[in-house]
Amino acid sequence: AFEMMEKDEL
Amino acid sequence: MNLFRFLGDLSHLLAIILLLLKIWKSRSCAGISGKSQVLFAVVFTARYLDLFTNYISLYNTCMKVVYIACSFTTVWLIYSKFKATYDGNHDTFRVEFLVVPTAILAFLVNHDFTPLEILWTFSIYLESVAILPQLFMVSKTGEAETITSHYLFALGVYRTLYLFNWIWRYHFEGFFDLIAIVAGLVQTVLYCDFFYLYITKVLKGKKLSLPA
Repeated sequence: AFEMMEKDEL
Repeated sequence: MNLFRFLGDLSHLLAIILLLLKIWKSRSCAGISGKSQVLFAVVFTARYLDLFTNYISLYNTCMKVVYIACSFTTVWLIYSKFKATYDGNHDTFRVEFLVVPTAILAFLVNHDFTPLEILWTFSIYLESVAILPQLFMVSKTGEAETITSHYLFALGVYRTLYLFNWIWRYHFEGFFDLIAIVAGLVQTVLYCDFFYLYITKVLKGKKLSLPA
C-alpha cells in the first residue's frame, strides 16, 4: 500500500 | 501540459534560483526567513517521494530533482555557510503552528489513506502556508530588499498560474483535484496583499517598505 495516485503536476 | 502550467513551473524555478543567486552573490541571507526555506525543503521532500515509485516524464523528474537540490542548498547556505548573516532574531514565527495543523489535516482530508498519499497531501497543505514566516519577517522588519520582493512575486505568480492551469484542465480535460485547488487558492490569497505592495511600490523603483 505504498503506491500513490499518479501526479504529473509539480 | 498547458501554457499556464509550464509558465507556473518556470516562475517557480525562477523564484528558487533568484533566491539562491541573491544569497550567493551578496554572501548574505539577511532578510530571508530560514524557517520558510526549511518548510519548503520539507514540502519538496514529502511531495516528491514518488520519484522512487513512479516515472512520469523526463521533465517531471528533472524539475523535481532541481527543486529539491536547490531548496536544500538554500537551507545549507542560510544555516551553515552564511549563518553569521542570518537574521534569526527577526525570524520568530512559530512553525509548529503551521506544521501540526497541516499534518493533522492531511490525515483527515486526503484522497487515499496511504503513506505516500498522506505525505503528498501534507506537502500541499504545508506549501500553502510555508511563506508565512517570510511574510511575518518582512512585516516585522517593515521592509524587504528589492530582490527579495522579486523572489516573493515570482513565487506568488507560480501558484496563481497554477490556478489558471486548473481552470484550463477542468474545462478541457474534466480534471480537477480539489485538495490542490483549495490549498492553491489559500496560497494565492496569502500573496495578494504582497502583490499589491509589489505593483504599487517595487515596480515603480521603490524599495518595499511598509507603513509604520
